[in-house]
Amino acid sequence: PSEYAPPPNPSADHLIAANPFDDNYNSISY
Amino acid sequence: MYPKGKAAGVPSDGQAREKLALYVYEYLLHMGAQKSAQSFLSEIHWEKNITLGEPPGFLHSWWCVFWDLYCAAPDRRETCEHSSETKVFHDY
Amino acid sequence: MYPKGKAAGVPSDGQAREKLALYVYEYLLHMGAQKSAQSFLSEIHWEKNITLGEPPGFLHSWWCVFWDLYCAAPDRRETCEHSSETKVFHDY
Repeated sequence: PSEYAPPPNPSADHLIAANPFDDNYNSISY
Repeated sequence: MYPKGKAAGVPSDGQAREKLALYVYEYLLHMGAQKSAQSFLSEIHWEKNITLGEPPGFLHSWWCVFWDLYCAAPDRRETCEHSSETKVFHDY
Repeated sequence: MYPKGKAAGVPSDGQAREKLALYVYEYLLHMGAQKSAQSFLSEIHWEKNITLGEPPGFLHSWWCVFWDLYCAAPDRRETCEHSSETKVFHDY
């Protein structure tokens, strides 16, 4: 992948494509 | 927005790239491009458990607002279609 | 930003969807996900010619600015990393 590619090890094992403007976004447990 | 080259060192950059990849993956699936979505994960070496948001997904929703605002900008609104809300937003 | 449901009828929506597909294709190629990019075009039955922008492409560049601004918002900046430029932008 290129230098701009996302980090190969994301910050969590379970990623949730939630809307970051949702009120409970930060409390969503990964 | 940033002095030339500074953009590369923006502290939120790593998280931004991770989020964008996640929302692009979600967008591909909501667009019905399943093969492309699976191929994308393997080409960026992500073997992760991913939960999607509601269709059409955040990237599509965010982009449509962004594009509407882009089209309603004073120096573009004569040539680009845009909503009345975004025109008011700019003028405000 | 729009009254409930209005977002569906935004005049720039059709153009926004086409632009997003174009910039996602560009993003996939610049990320090194060639197979995913080709599969995407065929799965959405895209027939038009595409000229790429410079790496990393428009979507990646604008998303990083957006995400940095999102992280620098007053109610998020304590927990999210962000650049000094976007903090000044918010405070201004």
